[in-house]
Amino acid sequence: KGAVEVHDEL
Amino acid sequence: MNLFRLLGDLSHLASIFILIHKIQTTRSCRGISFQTQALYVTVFVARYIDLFFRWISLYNFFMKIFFIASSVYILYLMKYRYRPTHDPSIDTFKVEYLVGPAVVLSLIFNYKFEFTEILWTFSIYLEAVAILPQLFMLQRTGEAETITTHYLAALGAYRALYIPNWIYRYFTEDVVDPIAIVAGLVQTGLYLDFFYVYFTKVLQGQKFELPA
Repeated sequence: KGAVEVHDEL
Repeated sequence: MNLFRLLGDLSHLASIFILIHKIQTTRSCRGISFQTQALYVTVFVARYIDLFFRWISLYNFFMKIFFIASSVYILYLMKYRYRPTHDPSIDTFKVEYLVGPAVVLSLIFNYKFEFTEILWTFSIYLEAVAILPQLFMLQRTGEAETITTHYLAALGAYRALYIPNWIYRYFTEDVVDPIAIVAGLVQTGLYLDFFYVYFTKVLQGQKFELPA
């Protein structure tokens, strides 16, 4: 599973 | 974006409107922890600093602006506008015990050892425990105005709704964010006993009172 690259959550 | 996260963000938005409404209608910030509100400003500023260098979406942009502006406005209401109703003697939780560990953990457990990434991680860890001064105050006074409990319910629901959002994203987008997930579980866990009282009492029309 790819770790999150860009934090797109608030 | 998915329904769970949208409902979570709307619940977060609602919690802020409920709090501002409570302070303005009762013209007092009785029962609200200034320390928790100050921690939230710290969380938002540390996390939303990427407003200056990363564009996600219009929604993301406006929500970040709103959360920073509204949380600063709440501090203003508490510290200046309705200052006489703020009683620091019952808001005594030592926030150093929250900020300290959040700083240390963000230096150890992060995705990348970069300034903005460590700030983001710090904000995630701090947000998980930022409600403690408020819950501590609730414990000490043993009761809360009904509207304050609605504020806390909406605030607790916000991150609780992020949990199904993370499950959904795991299966549909193949992404996982372990730091946010672990912190989100802790954050939601801290509300469980509040939710128990809230659902068994407040929603039955009774006043919010903790068993003596």
